[in-house]
This record gives sequence, structure tokens and C-alpha cells, in this order.
Amino acid sequence: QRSPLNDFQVLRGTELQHLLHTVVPGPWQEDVADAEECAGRCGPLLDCRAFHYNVSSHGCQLLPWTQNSPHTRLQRSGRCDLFQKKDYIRTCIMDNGVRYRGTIATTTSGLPCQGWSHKFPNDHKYTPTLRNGLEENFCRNPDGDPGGPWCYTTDPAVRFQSCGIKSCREAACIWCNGEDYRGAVDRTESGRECQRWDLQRPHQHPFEPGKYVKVWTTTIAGILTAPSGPGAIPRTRRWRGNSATSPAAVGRSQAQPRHEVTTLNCFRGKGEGYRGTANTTTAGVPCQRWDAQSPHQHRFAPEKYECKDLRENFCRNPDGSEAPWCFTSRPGMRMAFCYQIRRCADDVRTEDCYHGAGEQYRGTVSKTRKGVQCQHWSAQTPHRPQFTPTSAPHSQLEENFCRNPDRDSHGPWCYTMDPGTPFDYCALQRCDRDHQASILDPPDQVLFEKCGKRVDRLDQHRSKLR
Amino acid sequence: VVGGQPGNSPWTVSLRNRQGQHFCGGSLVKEQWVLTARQCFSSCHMPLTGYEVWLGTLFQDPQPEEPGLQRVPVAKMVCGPSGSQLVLLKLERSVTLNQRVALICLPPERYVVPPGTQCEIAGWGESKGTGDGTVLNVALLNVISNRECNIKHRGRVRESEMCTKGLLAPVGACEGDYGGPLACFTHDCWVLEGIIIPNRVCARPRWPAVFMRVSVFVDWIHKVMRL
Repeated sequence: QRSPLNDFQVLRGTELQHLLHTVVPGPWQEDVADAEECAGRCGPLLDCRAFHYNVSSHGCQLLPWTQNSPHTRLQRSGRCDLFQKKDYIRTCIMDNGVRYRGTIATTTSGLPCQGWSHKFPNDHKYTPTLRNGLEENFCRNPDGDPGGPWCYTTDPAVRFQSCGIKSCREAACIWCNGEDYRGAVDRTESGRECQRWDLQRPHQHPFEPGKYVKVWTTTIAGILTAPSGPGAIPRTRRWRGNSATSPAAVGRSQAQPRHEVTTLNCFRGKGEGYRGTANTTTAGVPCQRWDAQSPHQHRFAPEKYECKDLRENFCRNPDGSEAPWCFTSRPGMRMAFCYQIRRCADDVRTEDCYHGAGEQYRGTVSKTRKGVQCQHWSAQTPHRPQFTPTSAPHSQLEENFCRNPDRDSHGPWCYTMDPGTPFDYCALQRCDRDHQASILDPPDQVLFEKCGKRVDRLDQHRSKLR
Repeated sequence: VVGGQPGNSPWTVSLRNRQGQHFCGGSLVKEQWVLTARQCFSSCHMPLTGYEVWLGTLFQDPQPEEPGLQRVPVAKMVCGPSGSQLVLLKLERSVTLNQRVALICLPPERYVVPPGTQCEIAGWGESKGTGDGTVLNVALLNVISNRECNIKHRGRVRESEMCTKGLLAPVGACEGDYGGPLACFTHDCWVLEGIIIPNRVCARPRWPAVFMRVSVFVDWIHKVMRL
């Protein structure tokens, strides 16, 4: 009992804008009952790839483009949901890929594809139509080749070649029990199509997407009809320290949020990967055990969150809060953060060292402590430098090497290639850490600017507040 | 703030997340710049959409139409030098200075507050039931030397940090106060000498509290605002 919506992936609260004003989308159709009916109208139309659904007027607007089309832009919208045909959004192939409508246009050996409407350098029999979807030079599978989408190549010596697009079944993996999986697999292990989560048929269920919505929502794979559990997605093999296959690299690339590497003595980001043994709150209140329901009843039972390591009464972050936290042993205080756990320094490994404040550093490190490439001192973009090789000749501002032309006490720095970060300190450390001149010895003169004034606090203090 | 009293601190700001909840303090060092603690943010590059700075009120939950309340979105975050535990926030627009909103001075570079100087902390954070949790609380603390502080902290306090004396009663900053000021009255000006950072335990009696020493990072602060 599949719904026409099954062919669509929704982005809630999103509008797809076409930046070329000469191109006009279809008219709004107000005589539809719901998004499903819109899907029923768009689905069979070859020139309909997506539609807007107005959640207040219940109207819909058919669109001949998707977010992957040129000159389009996704925009937040208070009134629209955007439904796009999955075939045009997927980056992997289902079955042999005859329905693939993605935009990959290179072959397995990296050769650019020849346009389907071109007969040179390779002549062929295909004529692009809306039905066969032979668009531009995108990989396609017009003849049902078991090897999946392919294309003619621009290399006269290689007539055609496969594009090597992964099967959706192989392209995804889950961590642990897959509770963080947000990918687009919509088939069960036995190949049965999943029901959409936002539909209550054929099976009624309590999992309303609205309850779990994040700002950008993809269709969540539906009810799993295979009694055996979480469908066809393989569990990732445990990462064994090879950074090329580190969890972060693999996980991210396959529609899986970044998987925190676990830390024991500090926490990174929101601390979701923290696995240390701190068991008091910042205020020093002992934490309640996760497997206890008193003094505070809660739903974070360790067996239900097996990936979150809810052992004993250790501070953890099982729900994406700002930092590790716990239920407290104090009846009047339900939960509290454990900010006393220090944050891990997220600097990259230092590659060199400098003396003093680094004013004389003349090495060739050209990366910031976050690993961002330095901008050349002689360049004007992305940042207009105040210090240039001509304005500070004594600093030998060569290429994009880290230097300290303004005698910054925190060491060599550079302008960065990140448009959002004008400057940053470098992946360097002090050579003579122990010989740093102490600031605690000489008294300093006190010179203050115009500031630090306020109404006499004591009067206000004594007077009763509003 | 534990062991504090309701009070006024016009340079102390409240950092608000997307839900409008107070989560940290901050200090207004320029009309468009707030200095706060790195601990308050999960990353130096996190999206700041929806984060705001609230100023000009003493209330933790001011009414939207409260006179004098200023709500300014945070536009940019710049993390301090490694080990500084500081963050500078650039606001989308300059705040309006008035009786309720004032700048606090920055100390000279590498200035060391003389031991015994009376200072104050301010914040809307956890009071452990010792104060009025609905308004800004202020507590007085006296500075001690790093040498004295390191006796209890067994040499772990760095020169880029400073300490205040532990009192017999629990008095000090706690969760929700991080990023707020340790302000000292020097030469008839209030100067931002320290930034509240998490300690192992809040307001531990007879135990010196540790703050980041702002004077060590003043050159960075000026540089960021200039660049």
C-alpha cells in the first residue's frame, strides 16, 4: 500500500528559489487535499521534479527543478515544505541505477563524461528525452547495464565507462545501534519498501516526526516490516586508529552525523563522546546513578541508550545537550551540567617551536592552530592585511609563513584563508616554555581609558530593588 | 553566584541561547564586543544563529517590554590564544550605553592586581539557594597572590590565572556565571581583571577561586577588535 509520497524526500520549512528571475515555477494549485495528492500529481509528470506544499493553505506548486539544479537555492520558509523526487536527490543508486537522476558526471577513472546530446568524440544512438533523463553529461543507465550508471567519455580512446556510483545499500553504515542514523535508506533487509514516518498507514505508530524534528529534516525511513530489526544497514566495523578510515571520515561521508571520538579526561564539542568518570556537578553535588529512578525519575535507562555509556553516575551527554550532565542526588535539583570537566584543546599538532614571543621566528610553518592555511602576507584577499612585506620589512613576511610582526605576546600568527577568521595563532609552541619572563614581578603603571564608571552601587544596593 | 547579594553591574551581560535561556555571563568591553569564557560554547566555529546578548536588566527573566532591556544578536565568535579559555563575541550592532549599560575598563597589559584588592563577581548563575535567583547577584572577593593560591592548589595555578581568597562561608561563582567578570575598583575605575571560569567545585569554603587573568590577553583583545 505504498503512498505516492514515498518517492519524495521532504525538507520541512524550506523553499527552493530559482535565482534566474526569467524562470517561473508553475502556478499554485489550491484544489488539493494534502501533500499526498500533490505527490500524486507530480509523480507521473516527467517535468515535475519537486513541489512546494503550503502547510497553511494546503496548496502546492509543482517545480521542474531540485536543489541540485543550477541557479537554485534553498531558503528557510515559514509556510512551505519542499518535497523533491528521491531519484534526483540520492547520491547512490537503487538496484541497477536505471532511475538514477543525480549529477555525477565523471567515470571511475575520473574521465569527464561526454554530453548525451553530443555525438563527439563518441557517436551514439541516444537522444535525450524527459523520459530517459539523459541530461547534460550526467551518468545514467539507459540500457539497464548491471554495472550501473555509465557515460560516454570525452576521451576518444575510451568510448564509455562506468561511473562507479555506490549502491545505497553499500553506501550507508550505522554506529552502534544506529540511533544517530539520518541517511536516506528506505528499504528493509528483505527489500521491502519502508512506510513513511509521517504517514499512519498501513501501520499506525506513535513516532511523530514533529516530535523529533530538527530544523532540516529528511524523510525518516518508515516502519520496518522485517521483524528482524533495523533493516539492511551494516554496522560499521570498529575503528582501529587508521585516521584515513577514522569514524569521523567514514561516518560523515555516509549520511551519518560526525561520530565523536571518545575522550576520558576532557570533553570535545558538546561532550557526547565523553567517557570519563567525573560524577559530580559543577556545584559539587554528587550525581544520581543512571540506573536509578530516585530521587529523580527519568527515561535515560542505560539499556535503552547502549551507545551512550550511561554507567554508574558518571557525567554523560546522551541527548545532545550543551555539555555532559547528570541527574543529581539532590531532590530539589533535577539535573545539572558538569562544566568542571575541562574542554579538550582542539588545536592541531604543533610542527615547530619559537623563542620568546616568536618575533624572530623564521620557519616555514604556514598553518594556524586549527589547521587552516595561512594567507600570503602579500595577498589582499580574503583579508586586507595591515602588515605586509613592505610595511614590516624587518619581520621578513615571506609567502604565507607564520610570523609575529606586531610582537604579539601570544606568538607567531598569520592572516588566514578562512574568510570568517581574519587572523589566528599558528601551529607552533614555545621552545623555552620554562624561561618565560614572569609577569608577577614588576609593578605596572596603571593607565585607564574612559570607562569603568557606574552609578554608585552602594546607594542602589541599599535601596530596595524594583 | 553563591553567597552574593542582589546588585548592579552594568557591564555584566547575559548570554542567551536559541531558546532565550540564560547560559553564561559576559563582560561588555566595547560597544560591540563582549568577553566571555570558552567553556560556554561547544566550539569556536559553531553556528551562532539565535544566540543573543541581553543587557540593561537586573532580572534573569525580564519582561520583553522591560524598559532599558537591550537584546543584541551575536554575530561572530573569536576564540582566544590557546590556553586562554577566553572568547570574544562580536555583536551584530553596538549597544546603547546608559545608566544601566556601561563599558568596563581593560587593564594594562600584564598588569598584576595587588593582593588584598577588593573585587566583585556578578552573575545570574546558580546561587545554591543563598540569594535571589531571579536577579543579578554580586559577591565581594579579595585578590590573593598566585604564590599564596598555589599553596592550596599545589602549584597548578598559572600566571595567566589569578585567585581570590576562600571565605569561611561559601561565596563564589557557579554554573551559569562563567564568562562573567571579576571586576576590581582601581584608581576610581572598575577594571575587568578576571573572567569567571569553572572551578572543580563552586564556592568551596576556605578554598581560593581561580579566574583567567585578563591583563595577559589584553593585547589579543585589542588586536581582535582592531583587525
